[in-house]
Amino acid sequence: STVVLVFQAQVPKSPNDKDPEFSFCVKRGERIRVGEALGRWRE
Amino acid sequence: TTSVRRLQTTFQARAFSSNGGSEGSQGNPFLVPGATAATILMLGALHVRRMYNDKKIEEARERGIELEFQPDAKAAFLRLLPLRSISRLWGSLTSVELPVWLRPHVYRAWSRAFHSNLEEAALPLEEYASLQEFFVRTLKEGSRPIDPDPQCLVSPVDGTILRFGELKGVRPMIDQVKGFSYSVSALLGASSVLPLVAEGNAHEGSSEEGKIPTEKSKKTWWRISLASPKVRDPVYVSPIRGIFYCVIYLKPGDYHRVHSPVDWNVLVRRHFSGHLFPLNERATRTIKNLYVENERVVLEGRWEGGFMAMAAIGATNVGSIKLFIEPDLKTNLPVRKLLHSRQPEERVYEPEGVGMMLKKGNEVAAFNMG
Repeated sequence: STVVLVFQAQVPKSPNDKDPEFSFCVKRGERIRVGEALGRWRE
Repeated sequence: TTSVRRLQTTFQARAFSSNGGSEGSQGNPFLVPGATAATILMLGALHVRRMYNDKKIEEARERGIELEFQPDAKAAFLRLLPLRSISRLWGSLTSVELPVWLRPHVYRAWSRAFHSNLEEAALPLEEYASLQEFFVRTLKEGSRPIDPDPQCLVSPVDGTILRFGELKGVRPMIDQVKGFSYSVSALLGASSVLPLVAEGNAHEGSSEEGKIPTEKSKKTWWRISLASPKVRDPVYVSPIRGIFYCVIYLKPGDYHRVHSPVDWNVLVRRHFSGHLFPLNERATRTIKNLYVENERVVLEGRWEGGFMAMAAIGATNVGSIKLFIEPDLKTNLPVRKLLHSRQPEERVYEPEGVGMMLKKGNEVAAFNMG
């Protein structure tokens, strides 16, 4: 079985925008478990 | 097979001559063992060939080479099989209650074959009455701590990260495998409120931010959601910036409950009763639109970052998806051909516009066999 997540996350509207930016913290082929971070958003 | 056949003829010749040629015509004592040997030889050869292919794929992956999409005869043959009936038969087999003394042996064999971690199972093995119950087991308290970072989105399942990234380009597509991609709108359903921008007016602020249907927009929302996909004006639409995706594959031995990735409100549930092709690595490389054709349940709603959707996709051996937030939803039902509509069965969760509130880490659903 497979789970597909599709979600909207903040991205800065322009390069010098201070909006938080989402980025993944995983790699392809990596094993992951429930509750472990897939991605974080930082100022 | 030729060597076995040569063996048979020598045996036959010897048997014929030793019985003076008269009784030699009685049932050949070597026929059954010969056929058995041939079958074992053939199965062994097939297994060796499959291991060789898997090894080749592994080496290619280690060298960073990604195998391309390549439909083959097996994929075409799979389309002819009654996979849903096979899946339901598998479900009835695995739901048979096992004698208590046999249970630990069966579950240990299963965990050895599929690398499950028995230490984490919440109950002693004798307590799981059937393989199906064991498959959908819960884990001991504290086995899956939720990342404490308030600015993170967590994995909803145990599994392997197949793909992830940001949706870009003219239409929202996700690569199934190198050389073939499927449409996110087809995966989530034509009535999805995935925030898109019609080509040509992609300037800021004009994007449909996937608004929660207010009184005014509700009619349009329902019109679109009730209209079949072809009614929607066929303009190219592209996702606004900041729409991400992640595809996670669960192996048969993995923990198969689905949790909430963030705090969010689930507004709509869509159930697509499709095919039940296998979802393993080989199937993703040889069967087109696998995730868009298979039976699946899509939950859609909103979180603090905006739009959120989660699609739980079944496979031949794991055809059922049970929703803890909607226990009476039944999946993997015997679908008579005439009822096999492409349109999903949709439910808007009450109260409208608020739906069901889920906290990060909450149990949401479970996959099950059959």
